Amino acid sequence: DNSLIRQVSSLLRRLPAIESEKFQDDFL
Amino acid sequence: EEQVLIIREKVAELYESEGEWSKAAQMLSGIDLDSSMRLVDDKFKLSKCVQIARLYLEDDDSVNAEAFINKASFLVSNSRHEVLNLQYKVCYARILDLKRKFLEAALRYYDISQIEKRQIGDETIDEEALEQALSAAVTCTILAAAGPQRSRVLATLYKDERCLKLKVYPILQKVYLERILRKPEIDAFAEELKPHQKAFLPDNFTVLDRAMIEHNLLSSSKLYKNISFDELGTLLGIAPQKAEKIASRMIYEDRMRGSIDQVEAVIHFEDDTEEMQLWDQQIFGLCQSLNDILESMGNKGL
Amino acid sequence: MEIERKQADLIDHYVKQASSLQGSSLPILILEATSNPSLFAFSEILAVPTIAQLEGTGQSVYLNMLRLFAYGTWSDYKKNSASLLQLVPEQVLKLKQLTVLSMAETGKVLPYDQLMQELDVTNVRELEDFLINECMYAGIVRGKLDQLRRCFEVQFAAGRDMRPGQLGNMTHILSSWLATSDNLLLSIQEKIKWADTMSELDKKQKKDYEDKVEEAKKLLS
Repeated sequence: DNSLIRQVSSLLRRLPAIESEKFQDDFL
Repeated sequence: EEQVLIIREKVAELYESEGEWSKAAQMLSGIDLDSSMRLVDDKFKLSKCVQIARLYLEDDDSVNAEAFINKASFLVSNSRHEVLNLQYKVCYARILDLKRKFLEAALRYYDISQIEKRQIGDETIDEEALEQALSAAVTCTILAAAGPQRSRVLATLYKDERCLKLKVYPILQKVYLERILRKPEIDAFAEELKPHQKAFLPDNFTVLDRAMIEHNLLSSSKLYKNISFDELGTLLGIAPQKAEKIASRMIYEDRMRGSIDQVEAVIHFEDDTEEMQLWDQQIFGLCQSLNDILESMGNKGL
Repeated sequence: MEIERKQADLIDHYVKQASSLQGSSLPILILEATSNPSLFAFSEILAVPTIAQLEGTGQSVYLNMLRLFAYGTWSDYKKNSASLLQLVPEQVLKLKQLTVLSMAETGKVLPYDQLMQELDVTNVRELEDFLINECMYAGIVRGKLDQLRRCFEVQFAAGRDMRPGQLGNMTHILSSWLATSDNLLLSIQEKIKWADTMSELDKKQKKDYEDKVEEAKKLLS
């Protein structure tokens, strides 16, 4: 199903959820 | 006094027929409504106050009009006369509008636009008048200073189907969606405004300028992490100094989060959310999208 | 997924039309679909048999155009423009929007220089206006423009049509995401178990300690 595939493709692009340096510091 | 009253009303009528609104109002103002010499009933007092206020408003004289509307406000609460009450409401909304209390004016215009009856006394309320009140409500809301209450009124108006027909709808939509308004759109909107809504404020910005720049700054803060004032000036179609001045005031008044680096001439828009919160939001959004996909797979029987 | 909802009806409309049309009306349909401002997905139309039958005919150039919009970018068009049809402005705009979606597949931070090169844009203002008006306000991407670092941070981008061979990669990413999530859940459960054990131990130690204190008190008294 092409629409689902596009949605999954868009979803995967949101990974990783966050990757800013500031986040690394806060997370650690 | 009776004879004076009749003469004054006649002369006022003549002034009115010649479009001398303030003179007609002054003529009627000379009637002593609180005379101890004769009994004047509240309905008559109310009708005169409203009539005088309406005449002054024909000349956009909100100060004198307000004096009589204030007098009328003591009488209107006990009044059963719907026509007078409606006229009072319209006067009051227009006075707030003239005094640039835009959000209060918008709420009253909106209230007037929602009148259900189409016949009040011997007055017929036509759709066009209601549409005008609705349009005035939208215009005043757009001109009001950005803030949570304005956002609530914007949402109410945006969701009101009747607004779709208004000429001002495209602007309402962009303002509600927090989208940047470009100069051609602002100029088109300016054509619909009344003189006092384009008047210059003490800080040498017009009411419209300030409302539009504030709106565009907030819209920009949704799109940018940071932007140079030169670029911001180009984006908003204004001088960079003007953008900086209004941005600094909005930050100071806590109506926009951010900081200004004057050396680099850059504004940094701060996102309120902490990184960890942002992480949570992103994960929440991810799970939401995942659910959407699983749901549509379910709907397709996969 | 908003964008998918919006374009679902459009896709159905063009697929139905493509299925019922023949011959010279198909190119018109392809031109219409690739110019429609609200349509960003073309693989369903590509899959219609009557469209696939254009292959090898005098109208295969339209089939190539549809493929370009399903999988290609503005650079692809420029590289092959000799063998492709001239695009109308609406198509140029759409292909550039699709190019941003393709770039968003490669990373979440898109440098302005790369964007300007890929989109044939000469200055920052023009690039930002394009990203604001034609991408973010069109609902196909969401993100933040960072002028100082000259980059566009993408928070959301609509999915493009799946190019042949991409499915394996997607399956791989999904599997590793699943594995990571499973491992994460496992390690969270282990942590919880460890915490429980430690708290049990802690309680036991505390009790032993209190017993010893009691004993010492008895001895003293």
